[in-house]
Amino acid sequence: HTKLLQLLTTKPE
Amino acid sequence: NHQSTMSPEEFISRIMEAEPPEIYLMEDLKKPFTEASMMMSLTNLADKELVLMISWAKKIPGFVELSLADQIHLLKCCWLEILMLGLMWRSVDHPGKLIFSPDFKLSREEGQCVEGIMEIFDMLLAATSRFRELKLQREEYVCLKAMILLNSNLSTSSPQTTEELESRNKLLRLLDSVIDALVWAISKLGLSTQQQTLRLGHLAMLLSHIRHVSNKGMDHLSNMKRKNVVLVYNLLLEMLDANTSSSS
Repeated sequence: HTKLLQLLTTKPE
Repeated sequence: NHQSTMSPEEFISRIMEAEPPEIYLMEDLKKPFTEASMMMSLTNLADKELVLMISWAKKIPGFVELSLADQIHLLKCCWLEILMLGLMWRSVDHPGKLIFSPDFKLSREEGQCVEGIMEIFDMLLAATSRFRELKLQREEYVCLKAMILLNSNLSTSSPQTTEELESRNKLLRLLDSVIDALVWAISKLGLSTQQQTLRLGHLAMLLSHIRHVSNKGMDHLSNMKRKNVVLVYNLLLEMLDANTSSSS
């Protein structure tokens, strides 16, 4: 997993 | 498709709320700069800003409803333009200076220590001056930033799957919304109809300058990386590689 993909797919806290 | 039913006023208020917080470099800057120290500060700040940019994009109404492939592609295409427009906005009231962050401000002359960067600083300062002359408003600024994101990649290949086609259609409707929002923001300024049209044109034309400076900046950064002046890592590396590998 790339960092960009990871940031895009994590739900906002 | 809630964004199509959203009024321009509501759309603008949503993208105003999406604005990232002010970011600090938080480094002890040793002056005078060296080529390596300035590049390191610039790339450290860019990397921090990129993380916030992803959160910002996700708050643009409708963005997360695009396909993940489109979301990734758009961000990879426009990230440096978005960083540069943000820099111009922060610098708009400081002629001759580039306000990278409240604790990292550079004058044009300080660009001398990095080979090839003064040319880019001058282009950034010139576009910033245009925004100053136009008295760019915050509402217009947030619309322009969203426009850059959504307009960054008009894919040449026609959509193959239903998902791709739906995402492409959503993207086009989102662009309609953001143009409507910018037109609405301009209409609030008390200008004649003709002056409003001219303003819209001038603002839109500035986006092509920003694309140009971004391309120059991308080349510069990849050269600095190739010559080992600066170590590019993390999210910034990923975003830079997306541009350099596709162009070579």
